[in-house]
Amino acid sequence: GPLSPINSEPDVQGYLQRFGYLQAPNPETGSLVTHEHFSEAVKQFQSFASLPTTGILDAETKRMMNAPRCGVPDITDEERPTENGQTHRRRRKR
Amino acid sequence: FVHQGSKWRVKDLTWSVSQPTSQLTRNDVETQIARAWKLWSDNSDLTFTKSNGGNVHIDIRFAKYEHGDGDSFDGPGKTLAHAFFPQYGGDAHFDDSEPWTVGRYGTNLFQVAAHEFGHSLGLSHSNVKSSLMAPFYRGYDDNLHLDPDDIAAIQGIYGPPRRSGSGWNRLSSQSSTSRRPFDTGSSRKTPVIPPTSESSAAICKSPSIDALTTTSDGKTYAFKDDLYYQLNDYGVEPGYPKKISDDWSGLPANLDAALTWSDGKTFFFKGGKYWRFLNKKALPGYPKLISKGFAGIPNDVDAAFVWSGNSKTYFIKGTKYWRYDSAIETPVSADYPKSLSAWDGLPNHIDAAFQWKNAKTFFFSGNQYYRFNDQRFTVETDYPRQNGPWWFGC
Repeated sequence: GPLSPINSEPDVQGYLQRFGYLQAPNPETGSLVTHEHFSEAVKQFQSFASLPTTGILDAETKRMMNAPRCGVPDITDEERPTENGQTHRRRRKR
Repeated sequence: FVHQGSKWRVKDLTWSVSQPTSQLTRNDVETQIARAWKLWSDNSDLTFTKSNGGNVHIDIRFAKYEHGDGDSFDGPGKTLAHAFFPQYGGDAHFDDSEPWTVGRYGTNLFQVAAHEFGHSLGLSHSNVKSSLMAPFYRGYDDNLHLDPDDIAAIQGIYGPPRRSGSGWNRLSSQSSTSRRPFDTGSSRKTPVIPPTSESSAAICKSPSIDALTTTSDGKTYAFKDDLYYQLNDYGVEPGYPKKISDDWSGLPANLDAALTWSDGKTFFFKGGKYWRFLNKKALPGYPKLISKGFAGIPNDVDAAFVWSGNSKTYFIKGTKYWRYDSAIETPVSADYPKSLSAWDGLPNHIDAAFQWKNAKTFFFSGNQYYRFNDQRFTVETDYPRQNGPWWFGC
């Protein structure tokens, strides 16, 4: 299809953030995405995709990131405390 | 499986397809949707009834790219659909760029709908590969059924089917079904705020309002006749409505408009006068004349608001609007009033307008409200909506 495949690391990081595996870097708190964060997020994704949880961005992992899927994040905000411990709420009723 | 944390408090839910796809007949769409609901009703104490529009618990629509909920679709492939958990309304949206099908070739609507409705009922994604709630589309499955993981998940929230003939689905049309308040569940992460139906009963009968504003302490109040309501994320705070005269010293009933400026002061307008408060504390020396304090603004305005687009103050009366800029010598410039029609999509009578949580600007007219898109300077798609269910928890 016309969509650009998820290949490069920025694409992968965007995908992992979109589906709840990785927090977006927050310039206010200075939190960055470290290699450990990234690798841990890839492992979590691999678990959801029933792949070997190596934390390594191999071809099969990328293939699954391009697979058709549901748009709801795999790890929703309610389940993901933020750095300061508060729970984000997204998609408010209004 | 994972419970998201909220659930429906009622077990007889209604649905309708408010925006079908042009790729399939409406009958095909509704048949597949009903089949998808039946997977869940067969395995839980829930029932799902198709309704002919109006107020339903779960609205279903097909849309492309940006479609008004801030979560745009991405064209063919990748994201196929998304749905909202019960506390966020439960609605399900399907990406109309996908080749929807009732058979093998394309994206099977029955399969995707069955998955999305799991979210509508309060389930998050499961990492059990065979589960219906796994996040990935696994191609055509001519024997789709709930996995034990899905059954444990749904029964963990709503219990097993208790009726004989477990979980039948009535394809009947119910034209007036009110949306029930929902329960945010007993999840440790989500505060349990009990629905306040006794508070909402009065305003749910006729949910139009006179004025609405958020005071400097962050509380949002809706005023109607001689009563006022404090609003929260889900509806009305317990213990409301209360009498305006009991808590807002000197303030009359049947207000024209309300407005809170960035300095925290709230203004109320009625007839040719205005009052000034700090939260609920009346400030001395008021009421004053609008002609004196807001020169250039007429009496008997319909609405007053600070527009989130430029943080300037606007007043509406009938089909005209005025911009009031207190920072300049002539607050109302000569080229006002202008026609309200410039605000694309708004009706020609506004009861109230206000900025919700410093984000969007909302306009209220009769029993409906409109959310305004500041960038495109037009009302958002799929508005207006009913005030009752979305603001007062009806």
